Amino acid sequence: TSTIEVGPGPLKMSFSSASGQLNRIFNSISGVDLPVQQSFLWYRSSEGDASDSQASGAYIFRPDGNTPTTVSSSVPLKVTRGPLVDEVHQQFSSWIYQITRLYKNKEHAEVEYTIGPIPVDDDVGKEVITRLTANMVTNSTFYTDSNGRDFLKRVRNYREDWNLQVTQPVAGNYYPVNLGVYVADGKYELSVLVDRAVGAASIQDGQLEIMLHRRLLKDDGRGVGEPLDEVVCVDQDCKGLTARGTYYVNVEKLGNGAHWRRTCGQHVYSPFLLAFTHEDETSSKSY
Amino acid sequence: GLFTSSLEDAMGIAQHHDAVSGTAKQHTTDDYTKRLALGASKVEKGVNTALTCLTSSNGTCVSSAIKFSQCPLLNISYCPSTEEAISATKHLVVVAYNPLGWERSDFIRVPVNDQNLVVKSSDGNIVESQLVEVDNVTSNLRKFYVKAYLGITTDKAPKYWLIFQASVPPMGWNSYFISKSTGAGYNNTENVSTVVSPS
Repeated sequence: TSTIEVGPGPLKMSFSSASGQLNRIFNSISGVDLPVQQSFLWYRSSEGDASDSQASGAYIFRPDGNTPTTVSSSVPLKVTRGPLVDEVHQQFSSWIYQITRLYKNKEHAEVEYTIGPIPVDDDVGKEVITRLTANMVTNSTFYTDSNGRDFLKRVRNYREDWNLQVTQPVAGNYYPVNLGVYVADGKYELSVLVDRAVGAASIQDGQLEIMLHRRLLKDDGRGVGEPLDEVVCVDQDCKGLTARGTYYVNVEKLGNGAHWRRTCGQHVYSPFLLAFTHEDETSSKSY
Repeated sequence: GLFTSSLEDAMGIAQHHDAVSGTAKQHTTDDYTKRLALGASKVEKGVNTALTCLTSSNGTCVSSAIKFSQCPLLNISYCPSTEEAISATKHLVVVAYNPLGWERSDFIRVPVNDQNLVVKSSDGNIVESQLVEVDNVTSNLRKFYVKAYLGITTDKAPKYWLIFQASVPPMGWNSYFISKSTGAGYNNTENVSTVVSPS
């Protein structure tokens, strides 16, 4: 009774019925069973300080402090179940909504986030991340794609080619992601694929974080000359942008994740093209 | 002449980092958005023409009566073609094109207003489907952004997502036919999602 299990197929997720948070991912066919938590947090955008006047802006990610603010530790959730898909709807705050979908016969969970408009009435720019925390010993290592090509090994606070002086403990460990990111320990691989270019990092062992949306109040002085603060207006009602996107989560035994990352990555990049018409069934070639 | 100039603009912008990253002034980004949308719109027309040719049963695609449309705002449940009432004589036809070089099976979600629908594959068999209610967040997003971007006021959002699994051959297409359920041999209540709200 303390957890809610969802998923119409062999892949299942369990959520805490008390906090609404994700607890674990397991697959009855592959035998994978990994405790995973997921949360939304935001970094306070730096406006520059005494030691460095660099503000966070469109070009530069520079958080004010290394510890992001957790949006919510307790989340109301609604579960819908059916023969093809189970959905978990979670409202993390008035401006963050998420639907986790587990389809029959799919090896991954599909997570659709809706973030925004990011509130800035407190005069604080915010850089919103989602963070997956798994019980994995990853030895400061994670992997990101290289423009959709090979997954390259990234080691925290370390570069193979030069002696790195760490001045930005968070931003200095962010990498660009076009296809996906994963962490691995001696047993499992936890992979995330994305539907758009994002930034991602593994600031602590077993963690993956992805930056999903930013709304900033200062310019970083790198040439744009405007803060990253786009608004959309209807009549006189202007709001900050809402970002809606999807990421895909998979857990495999060590060595088995690459196949999923490549095939699912192609499916994400080249989805079905859908066209619609109203016609008689017999008037066209169907396939 | 039909496609090239708008596509040149869109391709040029899409290859510049300012196209999507926010590293341009707002008025420049707005202009890029417009040109990317013009390119996408032209591509949509071209693909619709190609699908008309592919699906034309008599091979005369230019004079074919079939007119396809697409739904670029499906992410906020805005899709006039699928929301339109399905008549007793004509099905809603969903053509899925698979751009990959291998056969694949994926789930299709379309917004609909009717609860009593049945999905059939191209061989006439009933395909298992499921209805999920459209959530309020999506309905509100739809209302705001359709007004903002298309200038259309849409108070009435579709009630459901209709979900079914489509199987499509490599670099090929398959058609699925959605029609009103007559009730014979098909139990509608089975495909409505159940909602559980934990305390």
